[in-house]
Amino acid sequence: KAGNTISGKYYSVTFDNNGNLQSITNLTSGLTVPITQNFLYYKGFPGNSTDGQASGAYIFRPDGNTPIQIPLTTWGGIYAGSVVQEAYQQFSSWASQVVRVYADKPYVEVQWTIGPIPIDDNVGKEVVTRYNIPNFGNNGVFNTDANGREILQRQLNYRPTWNLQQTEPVAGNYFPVNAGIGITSGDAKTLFSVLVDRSEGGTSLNDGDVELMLHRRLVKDDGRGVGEALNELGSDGNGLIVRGSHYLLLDSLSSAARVYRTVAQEVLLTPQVIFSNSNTNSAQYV
Amino acid sequence: AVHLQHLAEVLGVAQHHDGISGTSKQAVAYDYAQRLADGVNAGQNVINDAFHKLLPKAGTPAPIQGLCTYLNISICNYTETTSSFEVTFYNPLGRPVLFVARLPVAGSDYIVYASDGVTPVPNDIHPISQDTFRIPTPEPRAAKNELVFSVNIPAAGFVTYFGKQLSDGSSLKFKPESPKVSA
Repeated sequence: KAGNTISGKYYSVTFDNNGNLQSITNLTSGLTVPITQNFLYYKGFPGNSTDGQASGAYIFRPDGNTPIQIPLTTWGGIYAGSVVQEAYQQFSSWASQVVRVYADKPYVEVQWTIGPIPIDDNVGKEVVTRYNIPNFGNNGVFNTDANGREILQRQLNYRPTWNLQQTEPVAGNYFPVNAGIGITSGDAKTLFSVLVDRSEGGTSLNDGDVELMLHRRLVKDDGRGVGEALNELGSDGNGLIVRGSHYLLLDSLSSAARVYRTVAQEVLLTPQVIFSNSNTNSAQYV
Repeated sequence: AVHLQHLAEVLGVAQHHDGISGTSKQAVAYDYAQRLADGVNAGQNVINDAFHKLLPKAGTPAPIQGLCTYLNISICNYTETTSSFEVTFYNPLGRPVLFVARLPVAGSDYIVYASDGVTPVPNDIHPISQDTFRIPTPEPRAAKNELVFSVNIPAAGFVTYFGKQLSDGSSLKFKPESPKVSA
């Protein structure tokens, strides 16, 4: 399909001429926001003579607070049908995704594929994706679910029940995301949510950010009992390739919950798909 | 009950945080994978038993039902290597769901029938993305495309849809999937 837009009944997504995510429109409410998305990685802290705590299986501890961007390398174009329209993006030989808008589903699906994370430079890497809506005004406040149950409000560098002395500006603001993470605009009119199909870590470090940890591969043991670096290998002996999906929802605050709760149910209890080959025609089968 | 108990027990073992979050040694991770694969294979027997009771008319055995455990990387022997297949969708939610099916196929022209077996439903054929092709597979891929269509599934119930290839099907050869057990 020519052009840079994919659309369905509920959502429209536009990409810039390089293939980067540019804007999302909720066609039901008429809301449009500019949005960017980047893939980045934090270097895992290896530990040193004065500070031995390495990043590992139990401990997320980046080496520095600024992640390194993995730029888009290949724009695979748009494929449009009557059921789904999708756009292909390649960020490196080990990071890629497909963005999908369905004709009849009230979300934008982002299916990412990460790995094997290269560690031949002996540097552990913790790969995140960061969605950003400029000037959103969420003021360091975001919401994550608690194990698929209650949605809890989180605030940067703050805990509601004790005085936090923050020593980890990135990791200390990461929270579990089991079903979803969301940010509310400063005027309290718009909610941007990202639902997940697996447990991830998430935060909102900068205004308008939703940042989610997708995959980690590290070279040092964190000394918390595993006795090995977090460097899981597949049956081919290489690092794991991980694939998952994000479901993006943009809606007015008053009607967002009605949509994200039903979508979250469908993500958690997704239909079971079973196959057969009966060698009969469909009418006979029925 | 024996098969279901096997699946329940391995799922119970895998509830430990080591089974979920990567805080185990590599050898233990392989062991979790093997246990889960064994449990899923046992669970497939339960699925087939259930469909033998639900699907056939009296005296007619139901066709063997199989899972496609590599469907998320666009591998499924049932849809890739035959020119016609049945797909049954079970919805565990207590309300109807519109589900979008995405099945790997070798051809480029298909018709999909709804659960009455005669009503065609709209479908798309999309190329399998390059990011899928870069994933190593246990056996060569037959599929180049994905067949995408919407399925209406009733509350806490199931429907069967039917796929049929309209062209390019002469070289297809179905091989039942062997049980997946990690090394």
